[in-house]
Amino acid sequence: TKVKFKDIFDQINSNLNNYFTKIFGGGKAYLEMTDNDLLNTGVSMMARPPGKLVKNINLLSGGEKAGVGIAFVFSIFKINPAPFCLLDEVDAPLDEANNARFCSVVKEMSKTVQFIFITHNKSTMELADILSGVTMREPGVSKLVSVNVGEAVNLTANKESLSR
Amino acid sequence: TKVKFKDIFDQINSNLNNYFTKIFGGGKAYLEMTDNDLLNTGVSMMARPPGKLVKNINLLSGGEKAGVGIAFVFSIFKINPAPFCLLDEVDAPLDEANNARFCSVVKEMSKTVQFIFITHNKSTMELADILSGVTMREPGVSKLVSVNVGEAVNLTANKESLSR
Amino acid sequence: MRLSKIKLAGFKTFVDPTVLSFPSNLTGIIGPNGCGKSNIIDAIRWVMGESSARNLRGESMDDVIFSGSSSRPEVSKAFIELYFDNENNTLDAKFARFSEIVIRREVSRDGVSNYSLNNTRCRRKDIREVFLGTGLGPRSYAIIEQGMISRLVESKPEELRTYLEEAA
Amino acid sequence: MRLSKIKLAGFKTFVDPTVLSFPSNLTGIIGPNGCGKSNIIDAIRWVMGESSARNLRGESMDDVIFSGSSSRPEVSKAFIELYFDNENNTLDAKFARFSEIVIRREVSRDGVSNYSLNNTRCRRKDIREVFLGTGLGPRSYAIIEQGMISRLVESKPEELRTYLEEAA
Ligand SMILES: Nc1ncnc2c1ncn2[C@@H]1O[C@H](COP(=O)(O)OP(=O)(O)OP(=O)(O)O)[C@@H](O)[C@H]1O
Ligand SMILES: Nc1ncnc2c1ncn2[C@@H]1O[C@H](COP(=O)(O)OP(=O)(O)OP(=O)(O)O)[C@@H](O)[C@H]1O
Ligand SMILES: [Mg+2]
Ligand SMILES: [Mg+2]
Repeated sequence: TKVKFKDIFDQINSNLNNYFTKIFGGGKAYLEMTDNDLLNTGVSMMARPPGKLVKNINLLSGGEKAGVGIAFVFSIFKINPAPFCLLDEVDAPLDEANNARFCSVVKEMSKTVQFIFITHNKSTMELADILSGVTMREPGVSKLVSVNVGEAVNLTANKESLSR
Repeated sequence: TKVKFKDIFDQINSNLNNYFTKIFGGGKAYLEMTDNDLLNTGVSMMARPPGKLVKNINLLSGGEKAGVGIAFVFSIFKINPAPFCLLDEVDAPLDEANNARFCSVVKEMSKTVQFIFITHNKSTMELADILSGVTMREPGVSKLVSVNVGEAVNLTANKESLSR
Repeated sequence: MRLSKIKLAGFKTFVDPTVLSFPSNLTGIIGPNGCGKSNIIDAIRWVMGESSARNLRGESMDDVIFSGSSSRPEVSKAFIELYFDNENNTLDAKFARFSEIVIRREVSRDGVSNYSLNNTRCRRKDIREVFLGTGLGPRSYAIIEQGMISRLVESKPEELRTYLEEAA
Repeated sequence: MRLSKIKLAGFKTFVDPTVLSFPSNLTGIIGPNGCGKSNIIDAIRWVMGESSARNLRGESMDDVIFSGSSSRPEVSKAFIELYFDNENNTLDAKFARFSEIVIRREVSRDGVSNYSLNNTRCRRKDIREVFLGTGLGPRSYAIIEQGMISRLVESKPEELRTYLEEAA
């Protein structure tokens, strides 16, 4: 129905901006409708990191696009929190400053959302309460080991021990 | 011409395997022709990390695909070394062990090939003789600063100073 | 409703029965390249009804069954079980009486899958029904695959619209 | 032949004239997200003849010209110069007499580009000719853009074949 779509659009639009500014420490992000007909219109996204006048979202950098994508997913979660959120190395393109802000957003949301995240990044590992290590001591066969956070940060420094 | 294509195919095929085993510490990688007609045949790639029996290259992981891609590019370089090689965050999907082996391959090749590489990864930064930092102290405007390697490793730990 | 654990057997590199539990809201999964981390994500999407082999990085639906290694022969079947704790009953009234919901999918080399819900055989449609309205599903906004986060912002306007509709 | 330096002005985020030199064979480029690292790669591909705006992440060819920031107005033109040291003369005999080769491309808001080779106006075709046989070009195997390395192995067989032909 038209009213419901407009309502969802407005809520996600304002959440998107909220999470975007949290991850980038400023700037703005918003959604636009491509057509007047609420029942059929497409939706486009626009984002401006702090101090920039971006003409076209495709000009954004790899890390900026990842940050906007994360903000968009989280803005949907706020409206309809699915039982869990699975993230596979979404932090790979982020620099340390944006990654730190991303981690604090996840920490905040984890009060109501269950996160399961895959990462190679030591500072993201420190966000976890529980770390599960996957090893392949026997080539081609996955096994689980439980790892404590402090140990993990050392382990990745010397990946040999996880992969041997 | 047919002979020339077959000759190039064989050389790249053997180089591919060489670089693949260097980056993954074992396993094998090879090229296959999809057709008997040398003038029109397509080329497909296959790679098996150590101890695995991979049926289809698409099943490989993100890091494994990056490693095979790098080995393929380097195997072409060996035949026809272009004046320079530009790598934009190719190390992002690699774990520390594969990244260390990738760096030592680059170091070896740098005797004859000029490398310019973009990275967020501290151990790849240490590979560089010269580090160029790009900053945006004035939002939206890029400026260059020269950075020494030791300083850079600290800088990324506190990205604030590069981006402020 | 929250995901309490997942059981894998014969699925991709998890040839031996393996249980991964999620006691907290912040679980990290780490390990070297190719060790099987993303295979866990594939397992969760598969048990929830993913029907495209390509979306599981394979060519045919039996590519999810362990195909052997240098030290082990291939196996003939695979199964995945997801255990949900439904204490606070956020699902449809129909499922209110279950305090735990277990969904299971198994497949054999002929590519035929069987689904079950709390140990009772059911259809794929029934599994989708469990998750209706929760935002979950094999291609939901709640599951971000490796490398896809940056491509999300490059999606076409009609694709972005479907994300909003899913949230409704 | 090796790349000794690049000069940028008015190009994307490099609004002020900037020179980046490459004295060694191992140059790293670092910096926070969005600071302009990949824009340098775009600049090199652009000056070598890249003609698709989409491949430069833009919609039209003037998207490479600095479009302004919160503290600066947009500018009306951009240019890039690549300086090659040709001491050991690996190029075609035609270029043997030059110990340094400078290629330049400039563009104004109307989208019209001018190329020049060692300060002499020339066509795009002449620039491509300089690099013939060296493996270089706007879409060469020698330039790996962000996120593309994993997609390389997923290329179709006829695409992989063209890489081999480029090497020949
Ligand atoms: N049916 C199967 N049988 C055996 N092995 C399989 C099967 N399907 C996939 N694999 C193997 O699983 C590996 C990929 O695992 P996965 O993608 O989970 O790695 P990952 O831990 O995510 O690594 P990365 O850090 O590089 O992303 C590949 O080496 C592939 O050969
Ligand atoms: N014509 C232009 N005028 C002004 N700014 C531009 C122009 N074209 C692109 N930009 C800006 O350049 C930035 C992208 O830069 P770039 O892709 O080089 O970042 P990066 O350093 O590679 O970052 P990352 O580490 O995230 O990959 C975007 O913020 C974009 O808005
Ligand atoms: Mg993975
Ligand atoms: Mg970049």
